[in-house]
Amino acid sequence: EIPVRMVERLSAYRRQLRRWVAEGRTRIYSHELGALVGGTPAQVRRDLMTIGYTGSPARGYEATGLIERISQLLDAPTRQGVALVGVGYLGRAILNYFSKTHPDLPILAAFDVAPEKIGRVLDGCRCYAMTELEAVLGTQPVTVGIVAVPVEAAQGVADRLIQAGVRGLLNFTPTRLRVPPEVYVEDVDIAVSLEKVAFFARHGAGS
Amino acid sequence: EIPVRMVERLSAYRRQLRRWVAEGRTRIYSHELGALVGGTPAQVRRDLMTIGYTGSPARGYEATGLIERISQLLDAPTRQGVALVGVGYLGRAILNYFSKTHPDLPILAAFDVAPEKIGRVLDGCRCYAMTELEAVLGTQPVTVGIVAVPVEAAQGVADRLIQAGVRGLLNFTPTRLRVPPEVYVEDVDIAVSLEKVAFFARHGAGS
Ligand SMILES: NC(=O)c1ccc[n+]([C@@H]2O[C@H](COP(=O)([O-])OP(=O)(O)OC[C@H]3O[C@@H](n4cnc5c(N)ncnc54)[C@H](O)[C@@H]3O)[C@@H](O)[C@H]2O)c1
Ligand SMILES: NC(=O)c1ccc[n+]([C@@H]2O[C@H](COP(=O)([O-])OP(=O)(O)OC[C@H]3O[C@@H](n4cnc5c(N)ncnc54)[C@H](O)[C@@H]3O)[C@@H](O)[C@H]2O)c1
Repeated sequence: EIPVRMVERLSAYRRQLRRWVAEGRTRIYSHELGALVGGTPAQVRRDLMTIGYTGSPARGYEATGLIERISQLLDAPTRQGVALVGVGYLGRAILNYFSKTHPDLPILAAFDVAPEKIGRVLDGCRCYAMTELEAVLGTQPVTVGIVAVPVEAAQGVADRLIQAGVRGLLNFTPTRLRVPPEVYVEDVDIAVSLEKVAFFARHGAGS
Repeated sequence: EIPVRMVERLSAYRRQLRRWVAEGRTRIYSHELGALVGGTPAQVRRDLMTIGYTGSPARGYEATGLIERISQLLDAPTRQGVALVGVGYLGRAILNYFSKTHPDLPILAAFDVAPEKIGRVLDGCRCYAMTELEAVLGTQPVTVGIVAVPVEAAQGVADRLIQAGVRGLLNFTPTRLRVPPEVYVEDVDIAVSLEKVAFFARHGAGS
């Protein structure tokens, strides 16, 4: 049983390790990874021991080996994908971003109700009508849904995604989605992040 | 010295308390707030004791009083605002969202380099040219900057915001900003949240 916060840290370590490797680095130290997530070198060492990866205090960790080990844990054995519902300003920003960063989780399909968006291919991703949701998810290995629709449509969209087999939701709408216990939901709220930044901007950079 | 994670929790409690009060509720229990942030009732009680607010196990906490107490801590004594730099897909989604949710931190000004955006008023917020950044920030109480520009422009934008007096940055670009020690930076990365959701979608809903 891996705690939610640890999965978050491992994902952030891997993202940064990939950047360092692209810059030509081969060994990384626990204090560098710690600084990345606002944690301590001891927490990094604990995280990496939990996933069975050890380094040495003098020589640090071997970067590509560590990326592989984290990927074994984080990535699905078979190709998994994401469905995006709502291709407005936020949806377009997400498609634009993912088309450039090639994450391990490709956005396989997008859905919207606006006629002028349906049938278009945006940043390499096809936008389908909401009426096609079940049919498209029946043919694609989608396990995660991104909810980027207006708040009044959010619960209805979540219900349909779950009905079609999705087991994880990334919710951008300012409402709490009611889901069955086997579905994992993560709320993203920029307002909470902004309040945190403003607090530490006034009180000196936090821990 | 309040830890970063606690500020995040307090902000999330307040957001949800406001919704419950709008629905007509007057008393809230620690297990309800705990469930909101994936924490325990004991952690909620510890958080609220740290800010000097107590309830009773039988009757819970009085909601409007608790909102006021959290606001005294989180909000600035004088009106503070935010500057948004980069009014593309993501910038527009942020302006659209904040124009509807009236947070305690208003977006006072937006900046971009694209001629067709400069001088327009989008969702109640004026878009200025980047050449006007210092002049506009000299007249508005801006302490936080949102960086929503293409990655290659990010560091330059951060430097100018800091030079103009901003002490907190919310960074959406996939690069680590180099800032002086008195500046607080928070990186937002949807890819990390998505990987976490996908992990728990496969392994059953997390803790
Ligand atoms: N969490 C945050 O910090 C944050 C930040 C920005 C936006 N948001 C939220 O994200 C959501 C999207 O924001 P936006 O700026 O992109 O809005 P938008 O209005 O630009 O886009 C919404 C899109 O959803 C589509 N849509 C409407 N009803 C639908 C339905 N029933 N099924 C499928 N598609 C539907 C619309 O056609 C449109 O393309 C909103 O709920 C907004 O509050 C949250
Ligand atoms: N962190 C995440 O999860 C996430 C998600 C989506 C997008 N993003 C990132 O957010 C940023 C914006 O994404 P987008 O989809 O809105 O891109 P976009 O290209 O639609 O918008 C960028 C805007 O910045 C403006 N701009 C360019 N150079 C500038 C400069 N020097 N000063 C001021 N403005 C400038 C452009 O004119 C444009 O309006 C990108 O860096 C993208 O990678 C991150």
